[in-house]
Amino acid sequence: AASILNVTNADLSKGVDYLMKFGYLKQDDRKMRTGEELREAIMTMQRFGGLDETGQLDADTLQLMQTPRCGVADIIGTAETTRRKR
Amino acid sequence: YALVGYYWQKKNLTYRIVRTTPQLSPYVVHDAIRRAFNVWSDVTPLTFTEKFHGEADIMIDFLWGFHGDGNPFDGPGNTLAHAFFPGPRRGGDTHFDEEEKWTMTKEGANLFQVATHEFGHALGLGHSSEHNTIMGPFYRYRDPLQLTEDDIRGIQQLYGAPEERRPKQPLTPVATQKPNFQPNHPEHVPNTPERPPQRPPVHTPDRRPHTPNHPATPPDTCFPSIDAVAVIRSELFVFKDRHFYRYHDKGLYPGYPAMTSRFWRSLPRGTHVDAVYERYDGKIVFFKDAQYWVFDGNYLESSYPRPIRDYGLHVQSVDAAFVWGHNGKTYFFKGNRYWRYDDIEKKMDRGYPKNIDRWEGVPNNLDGIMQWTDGLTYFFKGTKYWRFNDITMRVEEGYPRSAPHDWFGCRKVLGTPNDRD
Repeated sequence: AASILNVTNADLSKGVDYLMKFGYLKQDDRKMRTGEELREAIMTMQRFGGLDETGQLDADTLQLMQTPRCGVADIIGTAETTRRKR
Repeated sequence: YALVGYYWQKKNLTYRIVRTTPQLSPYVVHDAIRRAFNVWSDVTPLTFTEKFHGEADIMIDFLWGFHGDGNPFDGPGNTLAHAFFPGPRRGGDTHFDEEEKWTMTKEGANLFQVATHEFGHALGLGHSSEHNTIMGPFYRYRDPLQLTEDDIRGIQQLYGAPEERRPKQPLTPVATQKPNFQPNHPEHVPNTPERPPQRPPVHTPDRRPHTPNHPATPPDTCFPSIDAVAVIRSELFVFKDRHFYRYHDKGLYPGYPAMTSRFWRSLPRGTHVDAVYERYDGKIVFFKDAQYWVFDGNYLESSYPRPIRDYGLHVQSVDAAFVWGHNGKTYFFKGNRYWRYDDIEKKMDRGYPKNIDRWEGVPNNLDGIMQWTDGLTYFFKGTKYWRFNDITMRVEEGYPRSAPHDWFGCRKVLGTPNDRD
């Protein structure tokens, strides 16, 4: 996935953590996740942040992930539901 | 906008601030929280009442790290706060990360603005994917903060539009409410514009453009002294003789000064007031001689005026009154003495009055005192003012300074023999 998205493994890892934390990705096994799911999650997050929906973990997107924000998940019903099941 | 499927099934909600942050005075925190709720109550039929004990619908707290709700804070930066959606027990509760730099400015995290966003969650809104909305997930300082159409549509989807009711918070010039207002009436202030004062924007005082119809000659604000000063809804109000002057951060509002007894009717006409302060619950309290009046906005509460001995003040009048953010108590000053009153317990604290010299560097016979939005306390007397440091308990170096010049928009520095020229 890192090579597809053209990012380092560290940035990918941080990005995925962020996307899971705020509900863009389900908190299930990372190995079961497709590149397309990841790209869609990034695009949704970019929409919330007012960025171009490239689906790439580009510099603007990584920067957005550092922006101060609210701790409530952006997408309710994915990460939240999963957490409740556990 | 996004609705999460939960909403309050009642319109009158309560909130309680469990802890404030030491980074801001308690007064400033309470004021910021109250104003944040007002943003939502202005566009819905909801009301929010602060409780000081026991359980409230929305419990507000400043916490850090793991704090027992399964959603730990992450230290400075990134996550600033979170809130729970409406429901029993934890529902509606709102937590602010104590490790953020909380401010009331554009630096750090502006508490009023973050609280406004979080209360949107506490009322049932999720994050909006519409850019620039208050309910967007990313923090961005706004000047001024205003709900967008998207935010308003979202909240009104849950609770509807505001019902016709007596306005509680806005301070509206009386002139705009009176269709028979006569600008040339002898009671009207000589230097007000020929048109009735326009309604100042509620909660958005700092970006109002000056109207082209405003008279070219500005009012004289080089007061040799003032009668009272107060911060009401985070705006500066100065009272002098029969009039009051209302300021935003760039100067005097157009249409001011206005006559005090026309705005807050039921106050004695044609005279001055001694002291004014905004109480913890947003009510505005006026003192004149041995009586006091309590207003909700500009509506007099029933059974007022009352004698100031209700407060335990056995004097004929007070010089100044203010709420000290350092401890949230209300202070009254008269001559060289001061009293400390607990407005929540409704009783004078023991051991008062005390001598004013405990406020090191502050003079006797003050004209007014206020705690500004920077959390600092300012004492006014004559043309001078003193800035007081709550930590060292003394007046800061470099004071007194010229109050008309620094605060009231007077271009001259008063205090010289020919200062009125």
